[in-house]
Amino acid sequence: YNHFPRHLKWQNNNVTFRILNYTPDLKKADVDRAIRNALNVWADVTPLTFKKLHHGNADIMISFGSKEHGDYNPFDGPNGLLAHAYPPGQGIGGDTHFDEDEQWTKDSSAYNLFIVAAHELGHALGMSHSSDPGALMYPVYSYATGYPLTEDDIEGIQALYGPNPNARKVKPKPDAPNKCDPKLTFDAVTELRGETIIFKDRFYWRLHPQMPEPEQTLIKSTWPSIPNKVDAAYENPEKDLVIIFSGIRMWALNGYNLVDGYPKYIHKLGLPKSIRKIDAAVHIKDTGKTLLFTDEDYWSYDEAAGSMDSGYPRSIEDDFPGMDDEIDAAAYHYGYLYFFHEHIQYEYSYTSRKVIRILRTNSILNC
Amino acid sequence: AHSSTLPLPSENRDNYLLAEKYLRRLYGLPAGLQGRHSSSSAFQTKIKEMQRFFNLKVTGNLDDNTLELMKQARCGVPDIGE
Repeated sequence: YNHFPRHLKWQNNNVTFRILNYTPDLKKADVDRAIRNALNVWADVTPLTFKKLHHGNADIMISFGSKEHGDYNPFDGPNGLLAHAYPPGQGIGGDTHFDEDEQWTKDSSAYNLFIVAAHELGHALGMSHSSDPGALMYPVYSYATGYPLTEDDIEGIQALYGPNPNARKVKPKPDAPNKCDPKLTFDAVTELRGETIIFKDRFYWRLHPQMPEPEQTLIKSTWPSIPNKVDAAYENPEKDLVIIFSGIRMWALNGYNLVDGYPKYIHKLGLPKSIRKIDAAVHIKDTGKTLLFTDEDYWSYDEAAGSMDSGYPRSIEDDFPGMDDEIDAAAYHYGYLYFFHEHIQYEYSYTSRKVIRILRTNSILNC
Repeated sequence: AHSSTLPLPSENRDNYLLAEKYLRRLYGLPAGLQGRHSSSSAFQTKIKEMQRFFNLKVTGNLDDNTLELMKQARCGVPDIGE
């Protein structure tokens, strides 16, 4: 998180606000509710209270305007800049402006006013932008459901105002995982047209041969309809598809686009109903088989036939000597399988059928 | 005076102008005449600042990922923390 220079903040915890005008995109009551809920997000974790004024000068003056709207800091028409706000202070300090040229909504069909308002009011209270891609105070818009603050946001605002003495129980989102945390584990690993995608919590890292630095992004900002948690994933290069597993459902991606007709149940692959989650999946290009790992067992799915091979499940330990533990994620490169388990990855030679090297899980992330 | 010896292709020029406007607005790139090449130090410095903030590869160049991020909808407050 970041603050503004000199940690600008309101000296009085009882802050006033006033809504000067309304967007025609939403009912007045919807705008009122969105602003009130956005203020409550911050009130819940600080001693701050917000009193609504209907006339006169309030600390936080809220308005909708387009292009040049009176503060010599013009908006730019649809998209681009959505809103801005001023840090705590007299006059324009705390004032919050929304770009009327945007389409404001209560859902995810356009820019969600509650989410943008919660972010901007963070500025109006003294928060600057965070570089944590999952934080509410991250500069780029991303629609998300559930509690909007992360631990990073809460730490930041409480560094200015302290905690709420009558704290309501809140469930902040965890901060973005640190790629060089020695205890880092992966949820899933897959290739995607020459890039490597690593899923962890609500995020994924994107590795590209020409990008020495992995790029961390929210899953939902790329694939809004995929859950925040991915269990397993693999690429079928012949069909140019990436299959994503979460719980008993699976999605298919063609590049970064979701394929119609998904999600489907994983049992369509031939797994028994008793299987409720896939731990890891990997496609062996040389055999055309996809291996699906669940607990101590694994299955072999024949992509060409579109059916599960008979004789499965088989024991991982029996067929992959040296792998006597559950598998978080798996990848296959040039005849070598990479099994990820907690903070260790095992390089397994598919031909000589043995583990030939162990590495740290996040060595793949240049750590 | 502009120091460009070759006219930039229109798409590059559009991208360059978008980046210049973004950096001027959100990273304090000084306004006024600049060398039109992205190699001008102020331009590169500000691009690096933005790439560092967004955990992108710090190159100082207007690469695809940097440009893609500049085009995303966002808040108009500068990304300058403490």
